[in-house]
Amino acid sequence: GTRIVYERSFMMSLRHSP
Amino acid sequence: AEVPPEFLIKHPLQNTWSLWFYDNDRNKTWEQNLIELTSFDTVEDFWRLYHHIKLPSELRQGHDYAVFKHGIRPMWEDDANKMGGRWLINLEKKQRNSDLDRFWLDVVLLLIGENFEYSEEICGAVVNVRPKLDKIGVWTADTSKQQANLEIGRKLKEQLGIHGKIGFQLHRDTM
Repeated sequence: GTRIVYERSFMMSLRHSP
Repeated sequence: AEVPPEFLIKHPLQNTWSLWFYDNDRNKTWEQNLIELTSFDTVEDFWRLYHHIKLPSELRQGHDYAVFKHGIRPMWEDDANKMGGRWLINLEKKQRNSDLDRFWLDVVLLLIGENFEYSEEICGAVVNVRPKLDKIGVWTADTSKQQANLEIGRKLKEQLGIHGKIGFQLHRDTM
């Protein structure tokens, strides 16, 4: 099946999103 | 101006995760000390929580954090952990300021981002802050699945840049 995967760098880029 | 959609929709995680805290209050039983603080299922909610709480290095010795898939308690006795084990990363006291917090964050991001190839075998992770040796453990569900467990260990070492060996313990042995 499919799986929602987030790379570390992408999650880090959301670190300060409002 | 129209706000781009990616700023409106929070990024959903594959799983819902719970953050636990172990309080180490001598007057309470071990189970009473283990508290499920909250749970989260988006990247944004994780960061909001992360910015809101102390880092592991700021915790008092004897305290733990655990991040587990919602519904799995961070203890051997839980049905999801019974047949499982943990990869154990030991950190000396002098690494508390240099490595502990960033290793913990990296491990949690590996978990919630489903970055392990066999992520369905992942139960959760624990960080123990102790007087001599801090420990980060990554708990897997089934020790009979050797390839999955080895791949999880390999990914951990690669992500954290660990060159030496890391140990794997079966929960029933630790029991």
